[in-house]
Amino acid sequence: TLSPSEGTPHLTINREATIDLDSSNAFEGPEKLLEVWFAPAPEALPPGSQKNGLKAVTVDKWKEMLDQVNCKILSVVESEHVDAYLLSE
Amino acid sequence: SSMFVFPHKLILKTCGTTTLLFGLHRMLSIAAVDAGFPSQSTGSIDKTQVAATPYRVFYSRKNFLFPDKQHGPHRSWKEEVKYLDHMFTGGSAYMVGKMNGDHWYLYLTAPNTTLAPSRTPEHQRTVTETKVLQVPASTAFAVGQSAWRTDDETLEVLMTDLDPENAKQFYLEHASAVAEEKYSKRVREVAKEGASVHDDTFDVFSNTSSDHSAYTPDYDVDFPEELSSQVGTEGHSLGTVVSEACGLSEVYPTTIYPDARVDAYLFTPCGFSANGVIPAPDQAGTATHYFTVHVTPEPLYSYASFETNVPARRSGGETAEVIERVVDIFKPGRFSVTLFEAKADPTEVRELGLLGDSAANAEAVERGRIRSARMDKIKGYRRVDRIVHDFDGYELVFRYYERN
Repeated sequence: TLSPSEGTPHLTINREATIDLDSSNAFEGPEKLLEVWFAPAPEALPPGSQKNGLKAVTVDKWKEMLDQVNCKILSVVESEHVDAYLLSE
Repeated sequence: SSMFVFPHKLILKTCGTTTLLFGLHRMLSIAAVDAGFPSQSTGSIDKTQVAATPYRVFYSRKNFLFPDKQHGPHRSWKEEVKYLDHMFTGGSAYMVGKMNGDHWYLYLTAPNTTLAPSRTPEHQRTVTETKVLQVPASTAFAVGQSAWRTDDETLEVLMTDLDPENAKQFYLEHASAVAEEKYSKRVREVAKEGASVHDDTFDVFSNTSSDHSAYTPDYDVDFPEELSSQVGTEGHSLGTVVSEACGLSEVYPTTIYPDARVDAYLFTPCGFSANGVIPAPDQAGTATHYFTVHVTPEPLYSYASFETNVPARRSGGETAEVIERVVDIFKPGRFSVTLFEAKADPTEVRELGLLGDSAANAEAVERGRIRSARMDKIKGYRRVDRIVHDFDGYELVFRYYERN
């Protein structure tokens, strides 16, 4: 058994979004899945882009985008190479 | 629903009546303005009118159960394709599977070659070549600076007609009972009262082995102040309980992935979502993968999805074993599997002379044949369809299974 390292991703919870969250009106599960690539690889970001690319974008900016999708951020797991957002609905 | 943000790409997977494609304009604007990716400006001083030019776009979905209840372009595949075609040039739309059964849709654009990096510089070629020769043939192109990356693979399992008795574990009532029985009432009391930052009493796995330490929530809070709280939630704590009880946390176990972190949420009155972040244990922080799970357990439209980009060879077994572990959790009546894999760059293959070794080449072909045959034999199910699509840079294999 290996032990977690200092680089273990950490979790942040947005409690406000979970208050009164109710999925009673949900009626089906099948999702839509969108993948948008802005460069072929993380080590191939184009000149002029932020060092961390999309990971440099703040939570507030993503929240603006997600408002148009009708999703709220419930929690985030941040790690060096990817941030994972758990969303409502 | 879930979102994964990498430096170079964004993955957004949304459930129910969400309007995913309505977020595209803002996403492209954010990529240009806030992340600095090359953009096409409309000449307006309005920053929301600036849009980054994507390198590549993929959009996919299973056929909806109730399309008339969807919003915007999401009522039909035709409308979605029209919306995407309006935004991107060079897109192609496909339907995969039986039209009168569980089929799957895909829209993708060709790679934007103006955004691809230059090929590996000559002075680095020797180094790259050395690395290539030290790894198995199947991973030969995971190194170097090539835009072609054979470690890029996405597995998606879409399951319907879940076993109703088994699906009860994704209801709040059932999960609460499990939590109380297994971890004592203290878990829920703490969740309701609020745990302080790093409050040890909130460690729902404190009575279990240390193997589970990576799944223990901690509450480092760095959300903007108006969004944040130093308090955990019942949905998250019960989500953690469910992911442990249903076996999800064993799909990528901490014995192999010590830095893995699973973030799970149990909705009220039912429904479950989980994201997993899986740093590769053997690559010193050079690669991190993800998995995501969403479940709607209601009998009339029961559904579960599992998606991951953890390369099968790093998961301690074959892709078929991962599928069997997942299917065993949800026990669907039928399910489809899509496996999207990047192909090796044929130019680089030729330049590095790897195809010159006919024995190695034959071995790789045989390995692929065995792997494919193994995928056709998922325990308890019969494979009904197998459809292969050869795209620019990728191979897609769609399989459909029904319970025996």
